[in-house]
Amino acid sequence: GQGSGCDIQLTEDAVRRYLTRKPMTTKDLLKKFQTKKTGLSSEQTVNVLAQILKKLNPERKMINEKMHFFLKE
Amino acid sequence: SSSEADEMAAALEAELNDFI
Repeated sequence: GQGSGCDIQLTEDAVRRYLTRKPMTTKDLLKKFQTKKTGLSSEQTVNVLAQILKKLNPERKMINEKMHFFLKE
Repeated sequence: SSSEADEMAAALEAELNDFI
């Protein structure tokens, strides 16, 4: 990021990039898009992320008994 | 806090459950 005001945006592209890199749980994703970084409310974050995940339709796999999402390149 | 993250993760999973 650049400078102290480095914003993170919750976008389809950003989510796709994370999930292409490695499998992540919903909680992992939420950590990447913390409300204090995106400026969104908790509710907005959940809604937007849900829409993006439905659209991307990532693969799912269980790792350590937790559901992880990932995308093949 | 981590409990807020837990709540958000639960809400997100609930949203996705309709879909999965």
